[in-house]
Parts: sequence; C-alpha cells; structure tokens
Amino acid sequence: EVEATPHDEL
Amino acid sequence: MNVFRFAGDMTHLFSVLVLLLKIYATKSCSGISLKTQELYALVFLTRYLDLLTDFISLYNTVMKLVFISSSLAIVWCMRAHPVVRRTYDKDQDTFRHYTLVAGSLVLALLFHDRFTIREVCWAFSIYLEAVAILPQLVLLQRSRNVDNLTGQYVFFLGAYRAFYILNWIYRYFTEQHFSRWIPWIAGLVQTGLYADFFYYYYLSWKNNVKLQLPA
Repeated sequence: EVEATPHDEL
Repeated sequence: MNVFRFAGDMTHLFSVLVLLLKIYATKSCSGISLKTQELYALVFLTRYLDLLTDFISLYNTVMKLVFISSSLAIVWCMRAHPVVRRTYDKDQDTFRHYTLVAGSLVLALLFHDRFTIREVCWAFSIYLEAVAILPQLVLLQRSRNVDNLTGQYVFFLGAYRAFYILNWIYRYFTEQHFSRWIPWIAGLVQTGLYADFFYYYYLSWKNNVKLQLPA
C-alpha cells in the first residue's frame, strides 16, 4: 500500500 | 517546508494581492473572469476541508484562511459590489465552466488515493485547479487590451505552480517517496496551459508593448 500524498502543502 | 514551496506560496499570495489591488485601486474588474474566480473559491473550499480538523502549522492555517477568504471576497466583489459589479465583462466571460467542474468531479471519482470524502475532494480540487485558469485565458484573448495588473496577476498565478513542481522534485530526492502522481500530472497540465501566455507576456515585456494574446 503506497503511502497517499501528504496534505501538508497548500 | 523548502525554498521552492515557500517561493510558490509567496508567488501565489502575491498574485491574489495584485488582483485585490487591481479591484480595489481601479474599482474595476474588467478583464477578470468571474468564472475563474468562482472555480478558485471552489478549489480552496474543497481542498482545505481539514482546516478545522488538522492543525499542521500556524503558517499553513493562516495561508488557507487567506486563500479562502480572498477568493470568496473577490467573487462577492464581482457579483455584488455596487461599483465593481458593473465593470464585469459578463458577455465576454462565456466559458462553460460547469463542464470543468463536472469533468474534475468524474476524474476525482475515478482517480484518487483513497475512496474517502476527504481524498476525493482533495483530488477534485487538484484537477479543478489545473483547468480553473481556462475561462480567464479565454477572456484575455477576447479583451484586446490587457491592463498591467491583470497581466501580472495571471503571470504570478502561473509561476506559483511551476515553483510547486520544483518543490515536488526536491521532496522526491530528499524525503521518503509518496505517490504524488495526482499533483504531478495536474501540476504539469496547469503550468503547461500558461505556456503560450508566458510566451506572449515575455514578448510584451521584451518589446515593451502592451500584452496582447492572439485570438
């Protein structure tokens, strides 16, 4: 399970 | 946070400030597409759903509030401000932006990281942002004379995502790998859509003439 894109960006 | 992402966020913030300055200083929104502004408001509202649930940093929260509030303020101004609304080129701004919303929604339902409300909305906002500038670019082609502030607004808006692409390259080589193909592809499409604008913007700057996009 590839990690989902982190949502730490705007 | 890396320098590319910070530069991208500041360029994005600057584009919003230039647009607010244009509307406030000239009390006019001529040459600005209300449809693109509505799409951006939708992009921020669907991307920052975690505003009240996840606290990443003060910077992150403040910037989200700035982008949401400024995009809603601009839409309100163009729709309801007694002076500004009369300067909106309603009959020129005819792009069917609902098709962009529908297309992005279908894409988000098909291609997302995880099938949750949060992730589908996030993917929707990424896809929609990639095409949200289209009504504005079409309006620029139609409105013969593009005023300086409008040209600068679109320029900084296009430049910000290019910085984000550099940020993703930097993060790819310096952090653990995440599946970033959604923002990658959407970001390349988004920046690519500005290619011809950047070209004519460069020509107008080099030849010191008014910016004019060929019809």
